[in-house]
Amino acid sequence: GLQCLATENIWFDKHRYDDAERCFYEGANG
Amino acid sequence: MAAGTLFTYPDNWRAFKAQIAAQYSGARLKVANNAPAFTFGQTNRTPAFLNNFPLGKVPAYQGDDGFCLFESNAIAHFLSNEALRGATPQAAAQVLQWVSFADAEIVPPASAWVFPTLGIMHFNKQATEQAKEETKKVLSVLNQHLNTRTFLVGERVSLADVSVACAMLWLYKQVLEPAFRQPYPNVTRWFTTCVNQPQFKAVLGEVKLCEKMAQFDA
Amino acid sequence: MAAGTLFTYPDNWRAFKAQIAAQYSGARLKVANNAPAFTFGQTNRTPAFLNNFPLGKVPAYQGDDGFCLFESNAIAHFLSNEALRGATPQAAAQVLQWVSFADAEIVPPASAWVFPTLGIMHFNKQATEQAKEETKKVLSVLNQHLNTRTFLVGERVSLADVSVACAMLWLYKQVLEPAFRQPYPNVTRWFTTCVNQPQFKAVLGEVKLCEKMAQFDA
Repeated sequence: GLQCLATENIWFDKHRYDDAERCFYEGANG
Repeated sequence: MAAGTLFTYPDNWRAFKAQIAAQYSGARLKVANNAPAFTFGQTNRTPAFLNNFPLGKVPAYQGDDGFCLFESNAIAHFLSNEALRGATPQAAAQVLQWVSFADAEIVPPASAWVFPTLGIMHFNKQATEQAKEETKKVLSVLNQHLNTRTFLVGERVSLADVSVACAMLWLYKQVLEPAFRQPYPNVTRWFTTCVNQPQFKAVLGEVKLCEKMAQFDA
Repeated sequence: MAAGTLFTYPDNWRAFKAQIAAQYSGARLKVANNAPAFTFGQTNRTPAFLNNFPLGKVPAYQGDDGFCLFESNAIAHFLSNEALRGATPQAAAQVLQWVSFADAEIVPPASAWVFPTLGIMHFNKQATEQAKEETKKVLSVLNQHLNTRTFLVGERVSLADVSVACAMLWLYKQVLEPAFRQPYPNVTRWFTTCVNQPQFKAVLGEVKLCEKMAQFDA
């Protein structure tokens, strides 16, 4: 089970993209 | 018939899902995406907003009756009609399948590839190359599925098409240049059909397909 | 009443969502998670499997009537009953809200924190610290929501509880030691209530809460 879990496609970086998107659009909105 | 306000910043593909759903269902949706109704980065940090939407994220929906929802899939579903959600248990499940597919399989590589070209994030060659390969896999799956279908579920537009198309907006606008998308003609046919529906057009305006793959914008 | 086969590997928290849903609805679900019925890494790479499930991922569901579904949320939804899905449009939307919340807000940090402790990912101190902070935020939101509620949506168990609880399984089993979870008593009360429901217990067995935070397992 653990070996299979290791193959799961998890978006570990999601928080970096969320933060970048938030900062970008906060800036775009002044 | 639902009626309420959608809080978002302008040009938010996640909000588009809800807005397009409302076009189909006739739900009365006010979009609060600029001052004074809503300023992203300010309004969504106020105690009043966080009381209703504890994550402070958008899009966020508040019905005229006070009913509050966050998470774009939930809002789009609420603002839909039965046809959009899938009229049978099988169709409804297939709609959810493609909605999940959009979030799990399209959004991560699309973000990794497109964000640097919009100046949202720094460029990372390895991440971009990996994102391109994952996007090819997604396009391949969709192309096969759409080989004998006009829409993703059933014979008409559903939330599946709305969600997947919105998740692919930036891909088709920024980076899927003609040479790259050439092996996936069914997907482009399907995408073009969707964005030219009146209900999509009312929200998205004219969607111009990428002519030359955007590169990193420093 | 749905009847079919769920292809998965053993101990797959995503498959648990569908299995628990079937317990509530009475759907007849055969679980194919080991040889000869299904061998992960082999069966899901065969042309026959990929023909039905083009991503080659599990869990994957095939009804006795041949109806195929992938994406765990779609399968769980299909195998549910109306009570689990949410009996009103508002309840159904709130269920989807928490299902999306689980995937978007819980799974990424939970995986980043837990996987190294299971020895299936390299340890990165910064990533783990970040994951802990994100988990605290999630727990805080849930704790506030559950301050006056027994379940996430309405007065009874719904797919919202099933999805969020399954997404948090590894957290509660591996890393949320008593001191860490102490500020979020409502969440632990809710989680314990859920996993002790007969329908959860039939799938999960006894769920032992973490006594000491697991560390990186080399």
